[in-house]
Amino acid sequence: SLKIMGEDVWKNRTEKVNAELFTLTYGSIVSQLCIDYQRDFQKVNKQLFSMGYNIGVRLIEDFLAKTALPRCENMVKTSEAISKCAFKIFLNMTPQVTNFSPEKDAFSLIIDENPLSDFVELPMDAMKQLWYSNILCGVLKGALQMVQLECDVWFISDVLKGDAHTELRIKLNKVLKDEIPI
Amino acid sequence: PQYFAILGKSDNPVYEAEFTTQQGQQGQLQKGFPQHLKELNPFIMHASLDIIEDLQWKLNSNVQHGTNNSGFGSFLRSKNVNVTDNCYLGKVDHFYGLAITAYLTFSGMKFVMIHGNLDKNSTQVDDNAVKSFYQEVHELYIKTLMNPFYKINDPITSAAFDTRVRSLARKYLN
Amino acid sequence: PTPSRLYSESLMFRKQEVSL
Repeated sequence: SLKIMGEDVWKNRTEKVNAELFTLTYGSIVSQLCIDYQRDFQKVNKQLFSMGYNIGVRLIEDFLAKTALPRCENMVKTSEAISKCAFKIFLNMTPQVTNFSPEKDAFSLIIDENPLSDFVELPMDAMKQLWYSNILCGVLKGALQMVQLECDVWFISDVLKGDAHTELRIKLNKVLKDEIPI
Repeated sequence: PQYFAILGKSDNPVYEAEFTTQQGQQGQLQKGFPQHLKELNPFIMHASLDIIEDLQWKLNSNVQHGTNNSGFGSFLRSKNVNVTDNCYLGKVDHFYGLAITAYLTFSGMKFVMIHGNLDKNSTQVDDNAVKSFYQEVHELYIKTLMNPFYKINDPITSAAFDTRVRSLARKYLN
Repeated sequence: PTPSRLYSESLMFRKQEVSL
């Protein structure tokens, strides 16, 4: 039902924009960051994450308004909501959910078609350090934090670096509880 | 043999390659241009740029009213073909039996090729095959442009690009 | 050097849209 909902929202309740415009805009941001930070790719990764975080804390509002999803009971449900609904609605793709930890508090998303990295070839010096799509990690971190899930999100592998697939890992650290102000 | 180059906005070579003929039936080795011609190729190509730019900026007076924009002539006039949206200019120049063909991308990059002939006779150019070659290289060039880390007008140093261009040359030119 | 996938992707048959 999450899959059907995701497809329905994508088809009927989502305004769309040309994917090439999106890809080229993101590409120009990343390449400009590389120039601005004088090819210090750790700083670029950090800045992309920060940008993504700022997007994520806002994007979750739009997501919940469109889907009206209730709170997920566990991380398994959360992973399905992320892959079948969120990625579908915003990026028109459905990553695969795999590699659940034994405690079911961590999982991986295998991203096959990433519109952010279409037609990208990393320069040699960037291959070792730059996580090109690191903005996605920030988006997920920010969005999950707004629904009281404090998570670590990071890339394990990336096809742009020559790996077999692009894998993103999400690990729940703790469930945040609203605290009464002093 | 052919000498192919992609020329940038300042007539700078963005990509260069020489395509040699295939092995002959008598087991001849691959033959390229003779050494003295190899050194001359960039100069021959450079000499044809004036003609190419003349064609590039000449308005096509053969365009009918209403078929293209407001009826003004469009750019990219070909000497041989009257199609207004044609990037392929055909044979634009010659140099002592060598033929020079050209193709213009929409952003003004020039694809130019010198066609040699080992028999030292005047070279015949198969327009359809050459046009197909140029069009496929154009697609490869667009993919290169889509890479945000590639700066326009910079040399294309990708080995993958070179391999694909050479395989297109084998497919269409030899 | 990593084999390039840049030239094996098609320009035409790709996803055309993402969410605005």
